Amino acid sequence: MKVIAISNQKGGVGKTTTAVNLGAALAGFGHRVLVLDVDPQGNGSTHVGVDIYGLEKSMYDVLTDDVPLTAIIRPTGLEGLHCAPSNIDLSGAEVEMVSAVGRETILKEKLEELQEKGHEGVFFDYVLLDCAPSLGLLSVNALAAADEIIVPMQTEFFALQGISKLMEVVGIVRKRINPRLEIRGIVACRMDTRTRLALEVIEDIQSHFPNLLFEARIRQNVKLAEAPSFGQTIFEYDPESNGAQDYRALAAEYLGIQLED
Amino acid sequence: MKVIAISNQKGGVGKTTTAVNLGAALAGFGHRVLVLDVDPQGNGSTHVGVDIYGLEKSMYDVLTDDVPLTAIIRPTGLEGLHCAPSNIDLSGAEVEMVSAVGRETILKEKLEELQEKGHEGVFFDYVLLDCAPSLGLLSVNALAAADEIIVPMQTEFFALQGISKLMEVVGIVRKRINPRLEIRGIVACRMDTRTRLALEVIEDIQSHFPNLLFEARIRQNVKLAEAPSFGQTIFEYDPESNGAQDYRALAAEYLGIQLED
Ligand SMILES: Nc1ncnc2c1ncn2[C@@H]1O[C@H](COP(=O)(O)OP(=O)(O)OP(=O)(O)O)[C@@H](O)[C@H]1O
Ligand SMILES: Nc1ncnc2c1ncn2[C@@H]1O[C@H](COP(=O)(O)OP(=O)(O)OP(=O)(O)O)[C@@H](O)[C@H]1O
Ligand SMILES: [Mg+2]
Ligand SMILES: [Mg+2]
Repeated sequence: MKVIAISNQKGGVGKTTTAVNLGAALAGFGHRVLVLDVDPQGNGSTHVGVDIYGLEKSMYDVLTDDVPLTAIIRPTGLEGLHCAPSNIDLSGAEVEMVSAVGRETILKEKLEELQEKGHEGVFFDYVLLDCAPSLGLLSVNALAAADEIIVPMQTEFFALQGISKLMEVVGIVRKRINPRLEIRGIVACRMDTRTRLALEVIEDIQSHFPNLLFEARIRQNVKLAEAPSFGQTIFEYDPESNGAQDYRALAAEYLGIQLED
Repeated sequence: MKVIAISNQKGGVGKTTTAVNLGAALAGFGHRVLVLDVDPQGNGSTHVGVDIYGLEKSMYDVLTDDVPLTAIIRPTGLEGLHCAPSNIDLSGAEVEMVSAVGRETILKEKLEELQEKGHEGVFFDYVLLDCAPSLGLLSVNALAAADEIIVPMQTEFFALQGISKLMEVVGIVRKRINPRLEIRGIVACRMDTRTRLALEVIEDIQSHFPNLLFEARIRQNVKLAEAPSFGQTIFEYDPESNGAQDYRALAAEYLGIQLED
């Protein structure tokens, strides 16, 4: 079971869109995928059709009340894709977790239990952690629990800002808690491919982080922005769209699969 | 001197782009405008050409070391537009301010001093506060110091999320610290006018907040994203662009001026 944190403390860069649609694309290649929402905004959960206002138990209970992940995991409308949802209750979690012993590895523990026992007979191949735009205790839990990080970045002027801060936190987590954590790659998101600005930002990212940028770029596509309002991944909402093609290409690249064009 | 907080705790919705370009448009109508950066990301400062890595003194010193605003204010490339810059040092400010007496009204005090004494003979008509994507002590200082708030919102599915939280904080600030604070309006930003999603979100905003949505909508325009990389407002970078037209229309609406088309 590989745990991938989708992480960038900058707001609105494409974390949720990537966590959900890369997850869905991996499921489309036959894998069993869990989208685990660690953001009190609950966008990832809403995106896959969960009614976050009607949740009896959520990630808040898992992290503060010793509820096992299997108690909150549910299927989505897409074959092979499950969700462990969050809602605004989770914003209370950091305050409660702050004085707990081993407060940074609570999520790690819960994921290890899931890896061992499975969920109703399902053993997940991939768990994608949809992180909040912050570097607080929830995000540290995500980094401490992850095997790898994928960093979505907008192809706009301020894109690289804050990345050194993220790298700093990753370095500390790797040193003190989770030595196997590695940055798997950077995904260019919301790319307006016709503009010179996007290409300049791409060059900029490549020069700062050679070999980290995925070949697959996620272009600006309104279908990706519409899908969450129907509680669907892009593969249910519009499987022929550029958005679906791009996330499928990203998943193939991640898996090392050659896609015929 | 009217103080306007450009505020929304959601990341990447257009606060900085609005603080800088609405400010520039108001300067274009003959007013003296100060863009005051209260975001440790320092994007507003960079946007108007400030080298935030070379700053000797910044908002950090103003808020934690009793430095007057006039000591850090500088002109920008645009006539009538000044800047009070920030950089990453400001992220240390909240921790230092937390134990100060009257910690929520430090900025208010500094702005009152500026209103009284001016800056090198200049008395500002408008001060636009570029807020960080959070509801922490810095943002509370901004709300406590402001006469009004303008809320930029993306015209996308999750746009309204978090607004009730913002309104809650505004209510508390109004009750306990700043009774004159009012929400002047909501600006639809980064609008992709060809899509039905944008129009649905607009209707949604109008039904939740009748009479708060400005008529002027800021359309998606790559020129607005390019301008900051040159350290310029849209009016210096591309005064004929849609971005410039939209911010000019917003300023005119704000001022109650009729623009001939
Ligand atoms: N490639 C794309 N094309 C069009 N719209 C996109 C694309 N990627 C993301 N969006 C839209 O941009 C907005 C922000 O994206 P998203 O929610 O994925 O970012 P995020 O990093 O998770 O934000 P947050 O920091 O608030 O969690 C959403 O409304 C989303 O639908
Ligand atoms: N109307 C627009 N058209 C095109 N790009 C835009 C528009 N408005 C903003 N952008 C771009 O979107 C990104 C986010 O905008 P901006 O920085 O203004 O948001 P913000 O709310 O200040 O973000 P943060 O929460 O990080 O402070 C920037 O790269 C900006 O250049
Ligand atoms: Mg998100
Ligand atoms: Mg900003």
